[in-house]
Amino acid sequence: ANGLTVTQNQVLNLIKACPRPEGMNFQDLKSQLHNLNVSVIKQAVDFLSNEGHIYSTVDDDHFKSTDAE
Amino acid sequence: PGLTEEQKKKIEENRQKALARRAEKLAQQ
Repeated sequence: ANGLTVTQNQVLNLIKACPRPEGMNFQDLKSQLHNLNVSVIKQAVDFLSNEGHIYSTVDDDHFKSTDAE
Repeated sequence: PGLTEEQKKKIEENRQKALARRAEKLAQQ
């Protein structure tokens, strides 16, 4: 409904749900989406970042959602 | 420990850039 794939929504929802001020790190995404290939997760992160749904925080491995707040 | 002021500033800058990208993408639709 929001134009995102199932994987993109899974990644976005995990990032949205992360309460830490620095956001969710890629390692946590990998462990929570252990059924998915790392490159597939990376592609989803890149897409979401490019579309402005998420952004990197303290470094290129931590992400927050623009939908939060 | 929490974030430093510098980290908070960087995060806010990145958030603003992402919001601008989001607005741009929505405008293209």
